[in-house]
Amino acid sequence: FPVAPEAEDDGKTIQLVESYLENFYNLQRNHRPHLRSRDENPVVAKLKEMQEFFGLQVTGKPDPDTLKMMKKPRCGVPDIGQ
Amino acid sequence: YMFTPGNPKWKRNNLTYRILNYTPKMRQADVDEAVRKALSVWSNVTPLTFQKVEDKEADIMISFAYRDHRDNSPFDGPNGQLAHAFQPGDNIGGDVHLDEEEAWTKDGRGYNLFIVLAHELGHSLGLSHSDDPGALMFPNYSYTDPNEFLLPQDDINGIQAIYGRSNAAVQPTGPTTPQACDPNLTFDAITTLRGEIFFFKGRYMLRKHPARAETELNFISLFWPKLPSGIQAAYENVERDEILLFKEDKYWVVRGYDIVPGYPKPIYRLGFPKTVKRVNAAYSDESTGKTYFFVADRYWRYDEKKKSMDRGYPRKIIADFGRIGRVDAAFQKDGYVYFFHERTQYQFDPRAKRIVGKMNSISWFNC
Repeated sequence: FPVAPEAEDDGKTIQLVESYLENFYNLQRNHRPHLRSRDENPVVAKLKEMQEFFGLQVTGKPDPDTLKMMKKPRCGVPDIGQ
Repeated sequence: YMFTPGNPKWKRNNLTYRILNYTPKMRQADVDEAVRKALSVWSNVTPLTFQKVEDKEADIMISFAYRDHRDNSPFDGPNGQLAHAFQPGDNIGGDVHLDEEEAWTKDGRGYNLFIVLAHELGHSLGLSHSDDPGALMFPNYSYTDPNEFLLPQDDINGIQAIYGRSNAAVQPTGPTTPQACDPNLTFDAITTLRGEIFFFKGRYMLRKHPARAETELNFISLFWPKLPSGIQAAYENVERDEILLFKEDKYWVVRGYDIVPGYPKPIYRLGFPKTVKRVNAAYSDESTGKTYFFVADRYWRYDEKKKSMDRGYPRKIIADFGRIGRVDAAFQKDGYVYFFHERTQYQFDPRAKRIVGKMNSISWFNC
């Protein structure tokens, strides 16, 4: 069936967030997604790190301010680690 | 500021650079000038020197590249990632790569090559990203007129921590980023704008929306790239949905994101005598259609409908507004006028014609 517009947006949002965190915050791509980890979700942890760096409210969620920041043109060098 | 992990730095102060190729979007001379100016941003504040070389390996190799360019960090086409650079070291160390698919320019359109290069060269010299939103090494692109560019203090502190201070007799200093809750914060100008309040300071605006607790800090250039920094007075004409901004003997009329064509104009068009060189502050009373301009210890009153200054002005500020001293900035909200002078703010009731409150300048920021 055609994907509902909202779900499609969700997909894009997830892709934007994950690629941003992989590019600039060393988010490691989870090679065994089927295993549930007891640790904090790494995306949430990295999202908090990014929000703290940019002085955003640290929610661990891809809220509008965070997505707006992720869409800004920027330098390709990571913000943490090299 | 932050160092690149491992604190890499060049072991020599006399470095070389080479421009490997050019973007067809700019004249070669303009690319050369952007590179030269970007390097001088760092050489002006450290003992570092940069010598241009041709036809041989240089410490810093500058090139424009497409997508995958064999350094494990492919570019992503227009916008997104604009450029990247490598930390000091041999071979690719120090090199700067610019995404050829960006709209490179020498002005405020697209992406200003000088600004992006100056940032990337910070990486080439060993700096990482800073979380100071006003720093050149802040990761996001923001335009500043290259003619007005001053390396911020945060970046000066960072690069000097690596290479030491400049050999110049007078040590260069740079602008600092205003902190909303800094008790010493003063303002150049303040205006309301569609229900929000904009506080101008240097090249920044602190933006306060009544429904949001936090204060947003932006560059003036983010909204209005053609406006200068250092706005000295501003007021909103609510009826016309415009704000007027003043600097020295010129003023601009802005509607939304657009500067109304034909501006800036001389302030004398408003009826100021030639003896007036700048306006310190202004506010407009929506209910009476009168706008008040404050210059030194006097003020003028302008009739927005007649589009002319009222007779009998200037008058002494103290005669009609009481002991508020010189006015740095002013705005009217909910019937009260707020006058700012250095770190103090006076709340004035125009109906009662007297001061009814005195606060710190930062009282609007929920500190």
